[in-house]
Amino acid sequence: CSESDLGPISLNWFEELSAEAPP
Amino acid sequence: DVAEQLTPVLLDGLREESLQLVSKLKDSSSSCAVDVSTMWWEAAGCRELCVVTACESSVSLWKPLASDRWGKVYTWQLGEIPVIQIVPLPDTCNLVCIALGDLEIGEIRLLLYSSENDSFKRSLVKTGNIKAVLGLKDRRLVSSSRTVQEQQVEIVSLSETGRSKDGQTLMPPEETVLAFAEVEGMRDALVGTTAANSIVVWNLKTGQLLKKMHVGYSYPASICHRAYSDSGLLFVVLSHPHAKESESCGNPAFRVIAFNPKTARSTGVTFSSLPPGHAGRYLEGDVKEASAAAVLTSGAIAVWDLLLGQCTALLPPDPDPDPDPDPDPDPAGGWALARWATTSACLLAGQRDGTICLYRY
Repeated sequence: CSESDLGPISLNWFEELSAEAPP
Repeated sequence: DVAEQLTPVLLDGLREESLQLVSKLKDSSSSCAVDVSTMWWEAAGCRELCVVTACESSVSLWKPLASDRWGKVYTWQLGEIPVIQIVPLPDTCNLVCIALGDLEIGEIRLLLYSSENDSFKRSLVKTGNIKAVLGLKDRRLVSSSRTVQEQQVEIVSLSETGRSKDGQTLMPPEETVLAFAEVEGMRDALVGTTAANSIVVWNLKTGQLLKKMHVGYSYPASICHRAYSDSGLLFVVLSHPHAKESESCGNPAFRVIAFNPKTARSTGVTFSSLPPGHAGRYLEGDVKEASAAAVLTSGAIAVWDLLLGQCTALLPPDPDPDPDPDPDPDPAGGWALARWATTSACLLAGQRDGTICLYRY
């Protein structure tokens, strides 16, 4: 799969989603 | 003779990956196996990988003896509520959980061995209308349960002596969670699959619900078995008990899907379909590392390499034909359970009569 199919990929997705999600 | 009869059918010339019958165990006091698993058992300074078998009213612990034989160490006799499943606790010793209930799980109990006073015990961990349960690393147990108004997703920590310590709740999604999988290599990440065919991701440390991602409409009621993160993608192994056969994918039992958790977009990586010409569908199964095993409605067990998406071995439905055939044989006789031991090197295959066969894979 290419990045364009899945959108921008982040290696730190877990930390970034944890910072964005409601507590 | 028995080993010869049980030699699995190999497909597509993948002869290096096959199943070899190592041993059989049969509980003479029970007629039907509900579940089978493995657990580490340490007594008198000796640590061994043991087999745990469950029938509706009891759970037995079996230790390896010489010459690939097994000896029953202990049987926990349980009450009137039937055992539904064994819930192994990874990386623990002398502890195993079981789920009991009628149709749905009503309680979870812990069965344990205390080496201090050489005794077998049991304790109640949780009661409720429990929809899913999974043993996690570090002696933790996660479960989803429903009341009329709301869903609770809870982590219970267990001590070495089995006593429950303080629990922690995770933010529940709107839909009922039907299965859980730890994200390998990420201690604080957990995924679940829901009744509305979504993947949800939690932060176990904070209890946050981080993301909900839809699996798609083609494969309803997906069940997650395994998850790992690599190169910024979340790879999830799903089984599809209700998948419909299609021309492009055959009859898929398992799929590996890559999700981008940042965008919730996904793409299929591999399909593991029923062997060509094999009628029926997936009934129940287990995944360990890159190996998947499933009981099919035909009564056969199929084994796949998930990375190749290829069936590598098949145990036929009637592995041990009765020399004096039953005049009214069960058309879907044969295998009822397929579980990996703590590694994918050993498959535990349960027959309908309660016999458990151990295969080297």
